[in-house]
Amino acid sequence: LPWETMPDEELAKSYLKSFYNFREDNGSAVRRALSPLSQKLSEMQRFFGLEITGTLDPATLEVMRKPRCGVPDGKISAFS
Amino acid sequence: IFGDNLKWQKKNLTYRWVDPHRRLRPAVLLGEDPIENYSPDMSQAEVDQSIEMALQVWAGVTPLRFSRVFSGTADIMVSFGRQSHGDLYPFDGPQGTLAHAFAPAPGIGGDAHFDEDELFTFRSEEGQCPHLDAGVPETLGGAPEPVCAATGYVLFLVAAHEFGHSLGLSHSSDPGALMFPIYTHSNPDSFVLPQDDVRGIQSLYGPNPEGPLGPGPEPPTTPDACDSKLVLDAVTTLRGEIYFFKGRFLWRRHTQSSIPQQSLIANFWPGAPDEIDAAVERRSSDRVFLFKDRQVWAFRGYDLVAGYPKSISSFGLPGAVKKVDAALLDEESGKMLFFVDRMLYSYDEATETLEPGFPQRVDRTFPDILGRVTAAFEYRGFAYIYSGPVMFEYSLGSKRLFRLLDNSYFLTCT
Repeated sequence: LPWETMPDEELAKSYLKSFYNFREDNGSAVRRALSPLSQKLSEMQRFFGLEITGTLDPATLEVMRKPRCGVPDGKISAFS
Repeated sequence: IFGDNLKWQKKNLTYRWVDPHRRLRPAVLLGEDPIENYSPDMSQAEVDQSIEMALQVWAGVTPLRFSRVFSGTADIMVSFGRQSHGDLYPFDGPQGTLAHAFAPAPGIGGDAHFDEDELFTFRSEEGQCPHLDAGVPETLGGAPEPVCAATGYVLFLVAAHEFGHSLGLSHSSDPGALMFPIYTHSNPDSFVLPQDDVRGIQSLYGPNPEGPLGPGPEPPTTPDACDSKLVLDAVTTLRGEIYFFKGRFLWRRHTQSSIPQQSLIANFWPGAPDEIDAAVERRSSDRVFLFKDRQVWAFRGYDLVAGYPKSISSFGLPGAVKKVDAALLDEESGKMLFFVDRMLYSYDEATETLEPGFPQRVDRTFPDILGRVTAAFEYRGFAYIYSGPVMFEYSLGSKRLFRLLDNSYFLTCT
């Protein structure tokens, strides 16, 4: 789907999979204080200087919808 | 830079245009020359010039030198491709991802790929988006359009960013840097590599031994909210947030959050000027006005209001006024105050005329302000008036001075 027509959560998951190595099911049974989605959102928010909420707030969505370079911010060297 | 300190071990690098699909076919690798692949959006000459200019951005500040080859495998293979294009990192169609590149390494390392589903251009006039310049009707609202999507992304800017990766730079979290991952529109003719990028690339390769080719502008830096000497260009409220302007940048801070978020003005309002003189919100009509020289821009949300920019005379200011230093609107009384040099003008929103008795000296209304006013805004019945890095807090009703503060009171240093 084009980015602008994706539901917000789907957009966020797709974005975080592309640029923050987000995996929906990591197979871990350990109870986490923060969901993997929330952790990755926090990572992204920290990089962009957004308020770190771990939630999909309007400012975070706004950044996700902007045109950008396709190289992941976190695992960039994995390309090579 | 990349975590593994990836960089080229040589100073002379080659580049070449190539179709990535063909490159991966064994027959091609065994000797059949690939077909050169150009963007359908631009002429071959424009693509060539964009790529050469993008490489020169990096050559200008390092010992690196680039030469183009027309056959065989170059260090930096450049291509346009769409969707799955042979590297296991498919593109996503229009918008979203514009391009990607690989860190220095043999093989695919250093290569740069551009998403053919995007509309690339050589340049856009005046570094702005022509489709936004005409303005939109005031009744239109909704989500912002992607920056310059209708007129295309400047290939030079995208390529210069990607070649930063090709040479060993990772993404920067400095929103003013070329290596910031979000596309920012600017005029290629006046582009100067920002300081953050210069420091990054020179940490890998050192400076250009030939020095700068001539006197040129200094690399632009990004303003720091923690700088105690910071003098803001303008401050305004906007839909429950406070916006602080400096150069090409703004910080926005929600009044219930202590963390300001820094962006480029161009990322908010592609048609807005940089280095504005003043800004003011009129909440009753949901507009924010940005002043620069003798012009004023009005925005509603992300959209330029039809008919703007206009002359500042539309606020009753006489022709002798060349620029406004600061502005604030007292919604309670309906008076818009303009600070011009040491003088104060009061514009009555109801009658749409300047109030009688104005202009008058600023210190007649605000007796403690003896220096030039640099920014001002209204918040919860108080006027916050900046003179350099100092901020005066006045009650708008009584004009009584309450406190002397500094930038960090609202624009927190994080």
